[in-house]
Amino acid sequence: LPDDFDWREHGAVGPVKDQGSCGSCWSFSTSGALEGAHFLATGKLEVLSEQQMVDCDHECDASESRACDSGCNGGLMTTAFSYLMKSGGLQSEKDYPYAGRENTCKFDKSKIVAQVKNFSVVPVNEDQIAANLVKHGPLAIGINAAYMQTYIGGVSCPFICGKHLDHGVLLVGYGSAGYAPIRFKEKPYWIIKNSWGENWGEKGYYKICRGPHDKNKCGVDSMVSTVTAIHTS
Amino acid sequence: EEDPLIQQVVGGGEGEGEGDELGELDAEAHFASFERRFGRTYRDAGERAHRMSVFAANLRRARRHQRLDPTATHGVTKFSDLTPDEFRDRFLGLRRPSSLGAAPHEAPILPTDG
Repeated sequence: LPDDFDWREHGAVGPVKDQGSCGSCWSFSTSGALEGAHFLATGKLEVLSEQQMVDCDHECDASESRACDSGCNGGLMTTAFSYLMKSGGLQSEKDYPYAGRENTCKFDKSKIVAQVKNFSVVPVNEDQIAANLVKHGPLAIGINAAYMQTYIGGVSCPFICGKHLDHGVLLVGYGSAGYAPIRFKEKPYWIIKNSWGENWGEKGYYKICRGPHDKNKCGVDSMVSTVTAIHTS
Repeated sequence: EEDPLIQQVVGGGEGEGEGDELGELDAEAHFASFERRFGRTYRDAGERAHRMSVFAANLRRARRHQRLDPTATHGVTKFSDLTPDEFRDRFLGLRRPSSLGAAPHEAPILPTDG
């Protein structure tokens, strides 16, 4: 495994977006992972649509018929991947632009740009997460956002942080040592793309510590999924 | 390494009273700057007063976060006039996975050495 890795340097990460006042983080995490997978499969970075999932994905958990994706009221990335496999794929942002609220579904199968081949859930193990990140591209992850409302920059490594997950984001890379005030040793960290616009955090990004002393900080290792895209010429 | 960590948390508790009382002027100045920076306008004076009290509480919360999370920088963000509940309802959105379901599609273990 490389000491540092960042998919942004390889052109696999699209622009930072803004979900606005709508609980649709799950669709941004899903679209970001598929953008990366599509890039790896085709060499092209397509900016994909979240609105198609907000409007059209009401997929439910296989084991719990009441646990369904529901637009601005929340969803789950693995269920969204299932929806995308069933619907045939995802349109581009350009063809199905983001509205920040749920509307009637306007999915147009003839305009599919990216298709999910399959997806999988990565074990709660930081080496496996790093290996899947390097091999399959950016990963859809859940996190506890308790410290993110006041976050401005640096490597977040709270002494106390809950592990129940309430936010979906995209893991795009990792670093071996990040900025820390002199009295703290430098912390290795994950690089996370958020969907709150570029005027939040570090130009829209968040860094959280990782490593043997800081495993699964704020639950960051506990809901990680990877997706592979169908290769289209 | 461990000691500063523990002291830090303890310090956080002791420091609860220190400087936590934001002067009215302080909060007003910060809030006016926040309104300008993020282009905030409120329905009426009552709504603005309410948002300013939420903002002052979030300043204290940012200070607590700074003590508990010293390797990051915490402070005023575009969400500083929202209560934690409003923030959670409007800007998160991850649904809990069903407790029943076995984890689908387990990823194969990848080699990580060499």
